[in-house]
Amino acid sequence: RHSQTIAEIMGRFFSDASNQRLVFSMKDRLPPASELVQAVLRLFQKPSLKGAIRRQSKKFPFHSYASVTIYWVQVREDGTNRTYVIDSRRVSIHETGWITFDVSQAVNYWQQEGKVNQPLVLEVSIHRENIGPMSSDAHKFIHFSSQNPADGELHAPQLQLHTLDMEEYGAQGNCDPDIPSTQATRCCRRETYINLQDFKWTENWILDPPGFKAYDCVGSCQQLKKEHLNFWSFSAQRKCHVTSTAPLPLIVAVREGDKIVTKVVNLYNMKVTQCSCSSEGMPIMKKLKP
Amino acid sequence: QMEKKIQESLLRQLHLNKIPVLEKADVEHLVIPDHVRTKYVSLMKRSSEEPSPRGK
Repeated sequence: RHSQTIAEIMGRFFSDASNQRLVFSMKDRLPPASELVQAVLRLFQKPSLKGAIRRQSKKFPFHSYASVTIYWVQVREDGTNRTYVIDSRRVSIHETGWITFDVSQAVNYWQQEGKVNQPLVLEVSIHRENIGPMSSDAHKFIHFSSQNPADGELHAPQLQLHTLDMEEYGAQGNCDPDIPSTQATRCCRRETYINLQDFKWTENWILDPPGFKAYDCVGSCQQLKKEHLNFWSFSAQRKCHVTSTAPLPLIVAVREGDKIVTKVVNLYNMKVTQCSCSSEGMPIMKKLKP
Repeated sequence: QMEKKIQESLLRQLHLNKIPVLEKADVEHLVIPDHVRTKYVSLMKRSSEEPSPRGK
């Protein structure tokens, strides 16, 4: 404020969002041998009073939408909370009925924490679509049904977990070295040894290691059934993919001026550590921040 | 395929345009210093312990 050299821009609080927390008990909902394909949060939008909507539409004829954002709430050891944006969509005040959000990432974050007895906590924020003098109050007309019997028991928030049994749909770990892999083999990690000494260009240059186990992914995956294909948007062919890798460290000799020195280089993604079956187009889940 | 991948990754990390040519005599008496060996061993250990997500 008192500095001559720093231009000051005043800010104003402009948000009057309404936030609600949803708590889902996850105990025994995701069996250990299952893989989460998609988690869907369903909220029932209650009809707003027609008179109120009419008045609102008259005042702001082109602004009948609000934004609804879903957050995952991480309850940390020290009791503090951290929120992560999961999904967001615009919702019209004229709509009523079920609205769906993809909360797969939230369930994945919850799984990463490994606290199976902890519930999944989501936060629903209903806020203005735009900020500015012309922004409407449409967000004040959006209301979702709760578990309250007055809202109708069938309209309580729902979490749908779509899972696949990995015994049937997953990869099988390492390939059997005694059986040659073919297309009919179930997806597995095949051991391959890369002998660096076999390559002419590595001579007198790559000092260590002489070779390494690289592995690759071979085989095919069980395809989804018809009922899955009707439901999931990414139900393309399931293929055997590399899903986890490790780096390869090397000691190399390099010329620096007149001298030859040794260096360590770490080459990323050189060793396959895991193969999995997945459909193309499936979203890649993010890792939790430390 | 793997050979090409290793070669490209190595050149990129060392900021080299082409494969360096070293004679046997150049490296014959080369001693790998302890700090280089220690770093290599620790990376090797980590590499076999922790799988990292693809694309890291």
